[in-house]
Parts: sequence; structure tokens; C-alpha cells
Amino acid sequence: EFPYVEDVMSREVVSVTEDISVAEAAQAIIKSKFDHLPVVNSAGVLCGIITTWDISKAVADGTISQVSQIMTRNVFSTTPDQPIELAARTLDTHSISALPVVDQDGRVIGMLSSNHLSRLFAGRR
Amino acid sequence: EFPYVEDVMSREVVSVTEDISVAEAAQAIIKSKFDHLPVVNSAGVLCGIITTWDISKAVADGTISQVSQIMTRNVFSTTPDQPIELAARTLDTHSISALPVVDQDGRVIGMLSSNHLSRLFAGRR
Ligand SMILES: C[S@@+](CC[C@H](N)C(=O)[O-])C[C@H]1O[C@@H](n2cnc3c(N)ncnc32)[C@H](O)[C@@H]1O
Ligand SMILES: C[S@@+](CC[C@H](N)C(=O)[O-])C[C@H]1O[C@@H](n2cnc3c(N)ncnc32)[C@H](O)[C@@H]1O
Repeated sequence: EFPYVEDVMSREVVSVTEDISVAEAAQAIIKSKFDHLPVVNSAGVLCGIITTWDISKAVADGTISQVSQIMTRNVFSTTPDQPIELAARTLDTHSISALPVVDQDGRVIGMLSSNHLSRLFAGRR
Repeated sequence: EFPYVEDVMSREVVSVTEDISVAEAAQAIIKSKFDHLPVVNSAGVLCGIITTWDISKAVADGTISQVSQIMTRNVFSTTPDQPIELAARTLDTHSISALPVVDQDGRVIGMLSSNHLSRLFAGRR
């Protein structure tokens, strides 16, 4: 009755590598539809995440620097076949608002965010 | 069967006035539990909002300045007696992830965010 991640996720995802500056990451975030930007390594595998929160923390600390210094390396992600309530559980447990969706090789193929949950709650698809 | 905003909202809310710097707003956001900071006028009435997204846009544009220059003045808010699906509808319609909760005088008494929806979706309270 409730959908799976693949029924709800966004498939347009922008990823970045960790050698970019915070200003470049901010530009990529503002261009994309998400507050969350997956970071991938040279093999295209998910290795971190940077969000508007991390950028705001850099502003709060007064040190605007490299993405590698402020990104989160322990990324929580989900897979297309996950039931949506389990993805919501992961969001709630860690107080985060989006999960990159990965395939079996750890490549980013989508994004599942709390905006999708708002849409479901509002009764829309 | 679904709760009202007052059953779910957070009651601890930090508000700021618009004469603070973006760095100070970033510090207030990082200290609070939310990405969203309501802006109130000298009468304590809601008059705007500033979020981690607005701070990231300032970083993307390279101009870190005053809150009054980057805040959003047309604020969408909700009230404690609203059914949660209507609050979710407002979030979805405007692609935002939180709504200040106001009393009849327009004073901020809480915050309703998509994190609360994640929690409901996860089957927890
Ligand atoms: C506790 S959250 C709260 C703010 C916001 N809702 C968010 O999700 O970023 C902020 C921190 O969570 C991290 N974060 C966000 N999404 C994540 C994810 N899918 N996996 C791991 N960390 C994540 C961010 O990098 C940031 O350091
Ligand atoms: C389109 S949203 C997307 C990013 C993010 N999820 C958020 O809510 O900020 C970004 C813009 O929405 C604005 N915004 C966020 N919450 C709002 C609210 N309750 N009322 C009006 N504008 C809001 C922010 O000030 C920012 O300029």
C-alpha cells in the first residue's frame, strides 16, 4: 500500500567530487533541486555528502574552505527496492532530510528526500 | 486519524531579528535543531524566514552580507489547529521543508518541519 523508494525518488541527481571548493559546492546545490549533494570518488562510487547545513556551519565558523574539510564521510543511503517507511525511519533516526539512492555498485542513481514524504502525506503523487 | 500540527510541532523555536549578520544567523541555525530560522520584527511578529539554503546562496554568489538582504519576506506559516495533511500540502506546493507555527497575533510558537513527517511515516511518535 505504501510505495517503494523507486516509485518516489528523483532520478535527476547532481554529484560532485571532493576536490571542489565550498563556493562551487554551494553553486551546484543552488542549481540542483536538493539541499543535499552526493560526493563520489574517481570510480563514481558514493563516498560522502555535503549539504546546505555543512555550508552554513562553515559560514558560522568563519572558515570557508574545501569540500573535503566539511563533508560528511559516513553517508546513509538507500536502495530502490526499500519500502518507503524504512527510508523514513533512517531519515528520522539520524535527523537528516535526504538519502542518496545507490545501485549494487554504490553508484548514485537517485535521491530520496523528505520533500517526497511531504508529497505523499499531502495525498499527491 | 492523522494528527494536527499542535500534536507534532516542536515548541522550542529560536527566532532572530533582521539586523543581524549572515554569520550570526548561521550560528543561530547550527545551534538550533532546524534548518529554518524565523525572523520577527520589534513587536515579535513573524516577518520573514532565513534558511541554510539562503545562506548557501549567499556563499554561491560570493556576497556574504546582512540577513535583511537574503531573507525571504513572504513567509508561509501554519497554525496549531491545522490538520497535518494541509501543512504537508503547503510544504509540497512551495518545495519548502518547514513552516513556523503562529498564534492569532502572528507570534511564533512552534515549528513544523518535514522531519516531523519522516517520524510519522516511520511509524513513530
Ligand atoms: C543532522 S543534519 C540536519 C540538517 C539537514 N536536515 C540535513 O539533512 O543536512 C546535518 C548533517 O547531516 C549530514 N547529512 C545529511 N544527509 C546525510 C546522509 N544521507 N548521510 C549522512 N549524513 C547526512 C550533513 O552532511 C550535515 O553534516
Ligand atoms: C525552495 S526552498 C528549498 C530548500 C529547503 N528545503 C528550504 O526549505 O529552505 C528554499 C527557499 O525557500 C524559502 N523558505 C523556506 N521555508 C519557507 C517558509 N516557511 N516560507 C517561505 N519561504 C520559505 C527559503 O528562505 C529559501 O529562499
